Amino acid sequence: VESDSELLEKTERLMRDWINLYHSNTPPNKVFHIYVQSMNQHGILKTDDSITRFFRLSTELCVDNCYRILNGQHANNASVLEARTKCFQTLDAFAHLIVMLVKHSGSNTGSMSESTPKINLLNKVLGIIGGVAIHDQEIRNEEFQHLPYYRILIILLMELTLGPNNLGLPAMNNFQHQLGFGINPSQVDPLYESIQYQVLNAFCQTLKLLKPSKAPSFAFAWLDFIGHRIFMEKCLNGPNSTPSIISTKGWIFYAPLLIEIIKFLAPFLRNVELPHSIDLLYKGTLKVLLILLHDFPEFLCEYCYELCDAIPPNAIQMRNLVLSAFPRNMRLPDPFTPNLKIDSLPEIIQSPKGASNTLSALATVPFRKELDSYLRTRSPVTFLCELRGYLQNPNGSDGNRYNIPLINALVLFVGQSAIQAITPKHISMSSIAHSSHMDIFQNLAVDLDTEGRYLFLNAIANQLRYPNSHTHYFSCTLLYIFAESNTEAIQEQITRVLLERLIVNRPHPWGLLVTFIELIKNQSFKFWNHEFVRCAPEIEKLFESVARSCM
Amino acid sequence: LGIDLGTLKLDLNSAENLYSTFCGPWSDQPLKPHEMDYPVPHEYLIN
Amino acid sequence: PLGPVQLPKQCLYQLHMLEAACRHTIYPVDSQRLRPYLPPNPCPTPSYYPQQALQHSDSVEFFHRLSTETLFFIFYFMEGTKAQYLAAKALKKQSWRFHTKYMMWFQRHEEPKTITDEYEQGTYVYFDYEKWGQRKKEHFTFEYRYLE
Repeated sequence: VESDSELLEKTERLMRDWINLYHSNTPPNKVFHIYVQSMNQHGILKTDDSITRFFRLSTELCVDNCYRILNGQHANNASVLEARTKCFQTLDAFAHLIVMLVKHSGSNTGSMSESTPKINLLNKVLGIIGGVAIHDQEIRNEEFQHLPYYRILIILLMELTLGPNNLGLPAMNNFQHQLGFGINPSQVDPLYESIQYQVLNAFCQTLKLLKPSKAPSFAFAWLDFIGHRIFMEKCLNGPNSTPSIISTKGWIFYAPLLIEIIKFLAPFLRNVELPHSIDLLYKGTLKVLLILLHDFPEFLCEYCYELCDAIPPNAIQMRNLVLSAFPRNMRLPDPFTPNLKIDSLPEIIQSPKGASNTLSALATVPFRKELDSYLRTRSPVTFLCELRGYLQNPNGSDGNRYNIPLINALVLFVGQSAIQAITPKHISMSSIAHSSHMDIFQNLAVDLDTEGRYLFLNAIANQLRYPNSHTHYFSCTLLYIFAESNTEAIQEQITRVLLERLIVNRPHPWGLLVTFIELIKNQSFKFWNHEFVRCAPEIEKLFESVARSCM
Repeated sequence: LGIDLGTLKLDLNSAENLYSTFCGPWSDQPLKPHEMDYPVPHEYLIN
Repeated sequence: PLGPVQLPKQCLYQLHMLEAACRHTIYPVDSQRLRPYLPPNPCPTPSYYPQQALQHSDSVEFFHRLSTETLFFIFYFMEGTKAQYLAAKALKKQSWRFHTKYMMWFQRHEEPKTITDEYEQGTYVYFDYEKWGQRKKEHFTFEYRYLE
């Protein structure tokens, strides 16, 4: 086996040749096959192992060069942009070498099986780059710089997701001819699209490798990458997107990444005082969420359950932002409209998309059988008093004693089965009462301690979104629990949960506003008779101002 | 409570989509036309 | 009611690394292609110059109001960008046509002597970006085949 030093020397020479070639005026694809021959002569492409070592060494060479320039920037008082431009000379050249090798690996008949070598090579190289970055962070610690890795990844993304011929595949009309598809160019080319998803998937795997909890030094670049317009476009609109062709197949790639950054932030967000770096990352994440709310609200609607599981309970504004999303083709009536009858809205009987996979948390719980049986037959009666125990984390500490995703899943599951039993058309304060479903909810309201009840009420309030059958059912449920509870503590806590969501800066979910307005307007709840309405002058003033704006 | 999201410098009232001019979470300026890649006819690429 | 939570040790390590990482700013240029035909560092201009992009400067209407020379400047110096695209649209609105064979813009200077469904023959003006000015071309045959 060649020694590392021999291979390093070869690699250096080959890289230097390539960088010179890249910056010469001849277009790379004209000279690429000559370059590949020299790679072959040096035995670089001979075995899988030699390819791996070549890419690892060349990555490290480019990275070291970049560190040299960045660290020397102040010494020779180059401006930031000058230093960056210098770094990019090498990094971009290296990225384009990878692009050319990916494009030319395998054959170019355009059939599906021939794209496999391209994707395999891409996966390998991305994995190597991620591995070098992780190792670099362990070695350099605070001195780690994201730039070389970030730059290579973003140039690869731009080059490999630009258009059909970016992967060295024949232009589309040849496709049609060879594959016998009768597709006109403006339609989705299945082969191109399938390869693009594999390319996106390769990047997403690398992002998982470099996720903030594993590579915190790369966190800012990581968020910049998932917030990059091209990455958003390809994942959320589909790789072949045009204004008329939008595909949601890429959403399953994007959602776990978004949830990843929120999970990373969650422990820090649990404490009100945010350190500077966390504040930066938090605001950056809000910006990305705002873009999603504005441009891809359906995506937020679909993944709101997983996102709510990841968002800490006290990050109220972030959660409101997610819950405020509603499908673009939907018109929301002004919640402050007097005598608004939400049950007359056509959308109110439709169930929202995207709930199914969150219920998987319930599939494996030990009490599932009892839950199903209780919902069906209201037995075993012991289920109700055991339920609280099921929801608690074994050896959880204060503020962490409950399994929040499980509470969320339970509330959603019970609510969904209630809606199925009632049929969405008949949801009302009377139709939701006296059912096994309501038994469970009322029992939780009474039996849980303050912390547990807070999480339980949050789980219900998380369903108050745009007009749909869940919003309607859970709005009625929350008001019903308020009306039927015999202790003021529960009524006060319901009010607190709603209030804390309302007094935070916008946006506010439609269902939240509608429910709260109903609570303070509808005399049957005797809202204003309660002491807690007057527990502090500011609170009283706040209620009155909200009342004024809607009564 | 929370922050005024309007201070994050995103034009949330824009009828256009935001992501295509989004310059990343760390910048307050949207991308300017000469900073945005655009699929122009390849004959235009003269340099 | 949940109260603050003690950060686990791992979070403290992550926080330490984040604090160091946020010293290394990420610039928009980091995720944009290098534009070799543009000077890499925008030169600082006097503060009383407008520093912000003008409102709607990314719209076609704005470009329609730019002078022809400005449009050619943008077209030839900002290739591959939306600015080039918008400049091309505005030039077409001024009756300029891009001829792909010569990779140049032409504008009809006078009524053509011959018009068939394949070409027009006459006198045209074109923009010479090497001498940076307009030139007249007589007896030029404008082939529709090459009309972009």
